[in-house]
Amino acid sequence: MVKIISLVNHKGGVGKTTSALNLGKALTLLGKKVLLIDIDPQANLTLCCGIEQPATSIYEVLMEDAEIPICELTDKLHLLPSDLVLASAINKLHTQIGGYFKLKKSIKTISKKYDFVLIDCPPSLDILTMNAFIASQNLLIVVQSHYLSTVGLQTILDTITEIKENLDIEINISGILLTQTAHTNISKAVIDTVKNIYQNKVFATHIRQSVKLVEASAEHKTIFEYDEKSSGAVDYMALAKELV
Amino acid sequence: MVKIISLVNHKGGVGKTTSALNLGKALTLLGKKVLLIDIDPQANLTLCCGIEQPATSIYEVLMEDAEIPICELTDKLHLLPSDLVLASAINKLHTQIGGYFKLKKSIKTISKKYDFVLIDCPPSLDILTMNAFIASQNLLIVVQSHYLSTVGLQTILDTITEIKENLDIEINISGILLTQTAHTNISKAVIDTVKNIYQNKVFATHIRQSVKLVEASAEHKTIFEYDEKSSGAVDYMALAKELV
Ligand SMILES: Nc1ncnc2c1ncn2[C@@H]1O[C@H](COP(=O)(O)OP(=O)(O)OP(=O)(O)O)[C@@H](O)[C@H]1O
Ligand SMILES: Nc1ncnc2c1ncn2[C@@H]1O[C@H](COP(=O)(O)OP(=O)(O)OP(=O)(O)O)[C@@H](O)[C@H]1O
Ligand SMILES: [Mg+2]
Ligand SMILES: [Mg+2]
Repeated sequence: MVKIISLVNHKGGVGKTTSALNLGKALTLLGKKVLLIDIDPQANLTLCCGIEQPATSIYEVLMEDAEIPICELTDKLHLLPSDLVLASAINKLHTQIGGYFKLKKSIKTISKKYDFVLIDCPPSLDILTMNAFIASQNLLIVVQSHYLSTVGLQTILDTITEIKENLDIEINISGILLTQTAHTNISKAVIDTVKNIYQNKVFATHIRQSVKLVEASAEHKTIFEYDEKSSGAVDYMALAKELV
Repeated sequence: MVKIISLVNHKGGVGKTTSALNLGKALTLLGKKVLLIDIDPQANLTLCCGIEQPATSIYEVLMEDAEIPICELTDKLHLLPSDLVLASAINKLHTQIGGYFKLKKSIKTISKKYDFVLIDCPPSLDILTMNAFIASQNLLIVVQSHYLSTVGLQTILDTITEIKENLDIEINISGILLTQTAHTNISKAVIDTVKNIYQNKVFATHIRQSVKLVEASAEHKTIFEYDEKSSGAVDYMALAKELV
C-alpha cells in the first residue's frame, strides 16, 4: 500500500524542498521505490533534480489530463516535474468542478507503482497545496527551528479541520519535522515549545543546520551524493527509518 | 515626496519580513517617518510588531474601502496590519475591476504623510504582491545568500516587464539586498554570481547571518531594541543610509 505524504508549511524557507529531495533519496537507499511530485510553481525541487523546463510537467497533468511525465532520476527515485507555467493554473482550478481533487484523480493509478509518494508544496495554503493535501491524506509539516515558522502551525491544523468538515476527508499528520536546528537558545526554545504542544506528533529526528545541504542543492545533488558522511545525510536517513 | 518600496521575492524565507521591520526602524532613527504595510496573509510583520488579530486590517481596506487602520508603534514608525482573513481576498480581487490597483488607490492620500512606505509581501507573485508592485513602483528584492533564492530573480524581472507592457506602469528596482551572508563558500559564490549579473543594482550593504535577528523577532522587537550593537543593527542602519 503506497504512502502518499505532502511536505507542507505556508511559512517560506523552512526546508520543504530540501526535505522532499533528501528524504526521498534516503527512502530509496532503504530499498523503497519513491515518486517525488513538485507542485510548487517555482519548481525548486525540479531544479534541484537537475531538470530545467521539462517538455511536459504537472501543469499539463492538472489542466489537460495529460499522461504523467516521469523523470527517472535513478531506477528507484522518480520525479513528476513542475514548471513556472503552473502559476497560471491556480485561477483556472478554482473555476473547475472538482478543482481540489485534480491531483488525487491524476495520480490514482501511477501511485500504486511506488512505496512512497512525496509531494513538495509551495509556501501557501492555495488550491495547489489543497490538491496535495487531498491527494496525500498524510502531512509532514516542516518547521524551521526559528520563531516565525511555528506561528503558522495552528493555521495548518485549522485547514485540516475545514477539509474534514466540508469535504469529509480525513487528513492525517505523519509528523512534525524540526529543521535547521542548532545549539542556539532560540533553536532550543522553539524545539521545546513545539514538543510541548505537539507531543508525540514530533519526529524524534531533527535535521541539523548544515551548509552542506545548501551546497548540495546548488550542485543539483542529494546530500547522499554530495557528502554521505555529513550530518544532513545522517539526519535524513534517520528520518527515513522513522517512516518505513 | 514619499518613497514607496515593496520588499519582494516569491522564494520563501529570504528575509523580507525581517528587512521590512528593521529597515523601517533604522529609517526612523535617521529622522524619517515610516509606514510599514503588511500585505502577507500570514501577517508575520504584524506579529513581529506585537499585534495579534487587529480589529481592522488591510483586508477591510482592500475589500470594503474601510478607513486605514494605523498602529502607531512609535511616533515615527506606523503599521497597516494584516490578518489571516486576507487569504480570502485573493480570489475576490481577481473578480473586481481594478483588482490590481486597490492598494495603490487606498494609500494614495495617507502615504503623503510619510517619508517612506515599506510593503512586506508574501512568498508568491499573486494578486496581493501585484497590488504591492503597482502601489509602490519601487522594488527592493531580498535574496538570501543561498542558491535557491537567486533562482527566482529572473521571474521577478519578467513580471516587471509584463506589468510595463500590459498596464504601462514603470516599476523601478531600488536594489537587490543580499541577506544571511556568511563566510561560507556557497555564500561567497552566490554573492559573486548576483553581483556579476546585476552589477550596480546590488546594495553595497549585505545583511550578515545573525541569530540575534531571529531572537529579536521572537521577542517582537526590532534589532535596535533587542541589541543595538549587534551586526544586524549595524547592517540595517548601513542599508538605511544607502536609501536616504
Ligand atoms: N538543515 C539545513 N541547514 C542549512 N540550510 C538548509 C537546511 N535545510 C534547508 N536549507 C536551506 O535553506 C533554504 C530554504 O530551504 P528550502 O528551499 O528547502 O525551503 P522551502 O520550505 O522549500 O522554501 P519555499 O517556502 O520557498 O518553498 C535553502 O537555501 C536550503 O538550501
Ligand atoms: N540575517 C539573518 N540572519 C539570521 N536569520 C535571519 C536573518 N534574516 C532573517 N532571518 C530568519 O530567517 C527566517 C526567515 O526570515 P523572514 O521570515 O524574515 O523571511 P521572509 O522572506 O519574510 O519569509 P516568508 O517568505 O515566509 O514571508 C526567520 O526565522 C528570520 O528570523
Ligand atoms: Mg520549496
Ligand atoms: Mg515574510
